[in-house]
Amino acid sequence: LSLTEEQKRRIEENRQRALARRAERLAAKPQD
Amino acid sequence: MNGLTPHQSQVLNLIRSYCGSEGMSFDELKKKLHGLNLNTIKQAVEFLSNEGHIYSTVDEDHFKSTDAD
Repeated sequence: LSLTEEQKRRIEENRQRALARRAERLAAKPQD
Repeated sequence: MNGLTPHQSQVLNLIRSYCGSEGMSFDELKKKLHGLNLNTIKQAVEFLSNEGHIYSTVDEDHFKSTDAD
């Protein structure tokens, strides 16, 4: 399946948002 | 293991193992986890998404893992 430029842009945006969320969650976790 | 339940880990590993550019579809997840309750799969997907482990791709039914690439 080949993706359109619009789909690629949307996927990359979602990926960046998820990475930011992941970093937030990790920062909020208590460290050992 | 890494703060995830066994079901969440299972869902994450399946999504992570998928190589297609559009990500793994929810239908495919259901097929691969046929022994698992549909709600359990939905909850695992929601949790993993909220935690930033996975994200939706071409629509809200396809997912990729943030640590896939």
